[in-house]
Amino acid sequence: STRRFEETYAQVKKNFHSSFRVLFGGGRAELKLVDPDSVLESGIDILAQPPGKKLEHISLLSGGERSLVAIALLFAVYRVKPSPFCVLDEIDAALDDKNIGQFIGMLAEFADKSQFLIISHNKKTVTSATSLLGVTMEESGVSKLVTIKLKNQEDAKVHA
Amino acid sequence: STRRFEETYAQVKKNFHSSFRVLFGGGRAELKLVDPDSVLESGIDILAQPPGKKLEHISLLSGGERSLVAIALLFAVYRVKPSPFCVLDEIDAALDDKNIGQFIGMLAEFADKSQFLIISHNKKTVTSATSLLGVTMEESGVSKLVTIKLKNQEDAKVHA
Amino acid sequence: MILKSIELFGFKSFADRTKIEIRDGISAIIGPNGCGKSNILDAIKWVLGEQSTRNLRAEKMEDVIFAGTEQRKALNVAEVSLMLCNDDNLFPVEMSEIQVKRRIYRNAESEYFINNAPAKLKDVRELFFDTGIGKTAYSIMEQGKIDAILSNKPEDRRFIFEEAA
Amino acid sequence: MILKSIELFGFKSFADRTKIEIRDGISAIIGPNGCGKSNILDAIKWVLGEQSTRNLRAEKMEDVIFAGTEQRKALNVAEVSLMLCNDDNLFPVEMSEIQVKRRIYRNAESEYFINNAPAKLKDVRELFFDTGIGKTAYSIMEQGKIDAILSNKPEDRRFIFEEAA
Ligand SMILES: Nc1ncnc2c1ncn2[C@@H]1O[C@H](COP(=O)(O)OP(=O)(O)OP(=O)(O)O)[C@@H](O)[C@H]1O
Ligand SMILES: Nc1ncnc2c1ncn2[C@@H]1O[C@H](COP(=O)(O)OP(=O)(O)OP(=O)(O)O)[C@@H](O)[C@H]1O
Ligand SMILES: [Mg+2]
Ligand SMILES: [Mg+2]
Repeated sequence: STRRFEETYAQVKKNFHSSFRVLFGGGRAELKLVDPDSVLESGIDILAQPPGKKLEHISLLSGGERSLVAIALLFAVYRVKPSPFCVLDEIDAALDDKNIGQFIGMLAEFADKSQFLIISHNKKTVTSATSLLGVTMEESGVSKLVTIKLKNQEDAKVHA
Repeated sequence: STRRFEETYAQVKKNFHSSFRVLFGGGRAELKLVDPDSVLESGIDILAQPPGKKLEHISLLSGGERSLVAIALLFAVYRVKPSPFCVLDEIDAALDDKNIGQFIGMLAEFADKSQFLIISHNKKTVTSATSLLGVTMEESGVSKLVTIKLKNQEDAKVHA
Repeated sequence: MILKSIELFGFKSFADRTKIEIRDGISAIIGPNGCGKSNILDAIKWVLGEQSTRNLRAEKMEDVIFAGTEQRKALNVAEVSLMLCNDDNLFPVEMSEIQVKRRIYRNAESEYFINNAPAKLKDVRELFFDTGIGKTAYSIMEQGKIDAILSNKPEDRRFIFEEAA
Repeated sequence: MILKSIELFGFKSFADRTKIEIRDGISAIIGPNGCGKSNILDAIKWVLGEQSTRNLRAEKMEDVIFAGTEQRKALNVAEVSLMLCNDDNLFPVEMSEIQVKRRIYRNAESEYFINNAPAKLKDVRELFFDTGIGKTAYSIMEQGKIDAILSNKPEDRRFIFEEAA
């Protein structure tokens, strides 16, 4: 079990470094066991160095940088064992336009392997989707689904 | 001291109810002392009823609804004792377009009493500002200020 | 495609029976604040067997039943069904299509159904065991929780253990 | 207008001396992720006397000194100045303009200055006492902390006490 953990951990570590570099366009990131002698109980520290900056503990990074690091880790674990479907709720909330582009670029790579349900308020994220599920509350407090055609062609068919 | 607390609390309570109604366009909200007999040590529960919905504990509200309730409380306290300047860091992150409009509408009411520094990625929030301070990192890891004219007229003057 | 549809009835703000067809690729769920998007995520966790009310933004399990509005009375039962495709034999069963359903009445325990036959929570868990659905590290990422992935506490890095398990 | 300008030098990512003129009304601070916007907020908290490194997203106080990049060496001192207008006699002093400055060298304690005269932290606190600046409930709202206002724990509702105080 320690052995399986170490193999998985090694893979996640490697994927994390590479997905970080793709999302940040450079730099590097590392996972580090707090207690390498007690692998199954140890915490894991995360160090990140955005391009041009210094390697530091992620607690010093900005809100958006932390979100992007978390997304790198999410996809790193995902590559080890992709789940058939994945639901992500507003994980792009802290990202600026450029980083939203980076995020949806990486998401596109996984879209053929799994189904993704992405909840988002961001226009860029939403227009990159292959289908749209609109939720409204025409009647206060009661949710209703509307199907929306992409390219701003709302046909408001109600699924009920 | 208990008496001053109770007076302040009563004012905040009243302001909270009214700012909630303005931001949500209706409904009602209440502050409630968990332990009314031990006013100075008691926790305060917050109940909210968005228009048409049921009065419930705020833990059941959505991310955006919670942000708007927090903004209502922030302004409620603010009205009791306005501070000369106020710095708000991305408090609009979870709000949809309509609620951003509500937020900046209320902000405008206080703009003549105090100076506000609003950090935001949202175009609607940013274009409602009276002046713009742009921060960039031309050189990796080194922050620099750029003055930007509103109405998308970037003149990139560097304050250094 | 594995997930074909999600059907909600009486679950949180979904007072009316609502069937959500899911296509391949990336589906964006959009709508104004408070309209019910995160409730759909809660419904998926719930039907997969979520036992922690805190993880469902509720205090007791019956809080997931539609509580009524100014115009409508509360309902007494909540139900969520997941329709799954088994053409690739991902699930350890014969059928090519699987329906998993969970239902709760007020003041009662949850009931589970697999293809409409009564089942126990452990049957649902066994059905999904080793498919990577639901319990897999971060396959369901709640609103506001993205930062928690970065916690270095051992208990928060469940992902490594579940992957290795 | 009370706040005229903020000047940062060697504070976090502000390696170069940077003076930010603040006008009346609503100023929006914009820029890409990680460019330094929240660092400006940290600078304001810091010069007003913030003692908790956690509230500054730092582990030790000298973490606020520019730590260098791949191209530049680290600096050894951080300094932040606030320029305030006293025309309305908000502050208990004679001058119509007040400069508050905080400086820290590596391996040393913070130094404070009021109009360039050395001062103690308690002098700075007395200067701002009863003006509603900084310590006032929610006059400085950090990124990601808006939800914390809603906590019902007594210790988190400091706002009521500080208003009543
Ligand atoms: N049992 C219930 N009965 C009726 N309504 C409920 C129930 N539980 C939750 N709700 C309502 O559902 C709404 C929250 O829905 P949800 O969290 O899905 O919103 P959202 O679309 O994700 O919004 P946001 O964009 O702000 O995150 C709340 O207004 C809440 O009152
Ligand atoms: N002592 C320091 N020396 C050099 N750089 C530092 C120091 N402390 C913090 N930084 C850098 O400042 C950056 C964070 O800046 P800040 O939090 O202000 O970003 P931001 O503009 O608010 O971004 P976001 O939009 O993502 O919230 C980080 O990249 C961090 O590496
Ligand atoms: Mg939500
Ligand atoms: Mg920030």
